[in-house]
Amino acid sequence: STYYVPTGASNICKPRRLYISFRDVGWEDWIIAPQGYLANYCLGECPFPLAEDLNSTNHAILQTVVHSLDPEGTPQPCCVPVRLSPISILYYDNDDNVVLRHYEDMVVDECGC
Amino acid sequence: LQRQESLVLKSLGLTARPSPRSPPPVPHLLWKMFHKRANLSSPASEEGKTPCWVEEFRVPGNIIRVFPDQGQFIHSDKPRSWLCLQKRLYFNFSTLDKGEQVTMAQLQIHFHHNQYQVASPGHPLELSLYQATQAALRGMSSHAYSRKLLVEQSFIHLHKSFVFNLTEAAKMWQTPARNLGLVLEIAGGKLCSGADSFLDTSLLVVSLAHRQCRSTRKRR
Repeated sequence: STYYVPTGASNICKPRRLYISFRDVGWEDWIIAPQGYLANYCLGECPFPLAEDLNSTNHAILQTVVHSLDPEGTPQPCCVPVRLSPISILYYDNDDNVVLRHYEDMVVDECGC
Repeated sequence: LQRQESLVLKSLGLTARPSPRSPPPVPHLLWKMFHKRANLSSPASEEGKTPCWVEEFRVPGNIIRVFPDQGQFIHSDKPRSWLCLQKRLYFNFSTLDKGEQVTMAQLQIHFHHNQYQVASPGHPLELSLYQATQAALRGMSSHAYSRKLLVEQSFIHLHKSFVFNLTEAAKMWQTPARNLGLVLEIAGGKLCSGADSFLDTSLLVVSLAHRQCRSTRKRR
């Protein structure tokens, strides 16, 4: 028999707000714009049973089953980005050229297990 | 932390953290393009558009660079009275990655002229742009080395700006040995002396780094 502990909604895997300031990273000298952006991150539990809205992989579903049977031997699946979006950055490169470049996978839009 | 940073910078196409020495002003067009992209919440999700397409120029690409001109004025030992300006134009492409594909290049010539509206009333000036195809040795006259005429244009107003498509030449310049630059000549006017003092040239280049272009279509 399995042992089910309900997880509060706030602990469920989902995107959390994270603003990255290029000044904090020390890149303000060469990044012209933006000064920072909302990058977000994934945090939360992937509890058994996995709900459909957690964008779970088949592997994660089976891992939660095995975890529920043997919590010591197998960890819960991880909460990770499953959909990211790009941003554009305007900056000076190593030769002082002005560059506008499109970068993939910069913002976490959705998380999953 | 430094190792982590160098990995991030490498993925951004940079060898080290840039430290601009004399950063040029950001061209108005790039600001405009940046703001347009920033205002789109998720450009990749727009119907029918891919993130590696530059709508402004209708070409594939995900990197837009503005290269300042690094060429020098040519001062001939035997000045020709009909020639009021002769200048080499050189754009350093060393920053482009090997895997990048140049899809568009536009030469922009601006005359920051605020004194004379007309350089030579009644006598149009002739602008000629040549692609240098062979290196010149010191002492050789400008015609002694081979060059290919790319553009010829007449104009009267010195405050005018010109934009020329140099995509084919720029594609060639990705091979450093073939990047011998251009020669710009302006000829014909009597009042054109000093035209060099307000000449500003730059090259806007769109390129495509395939590795960073991913299909946005969802797997079925």
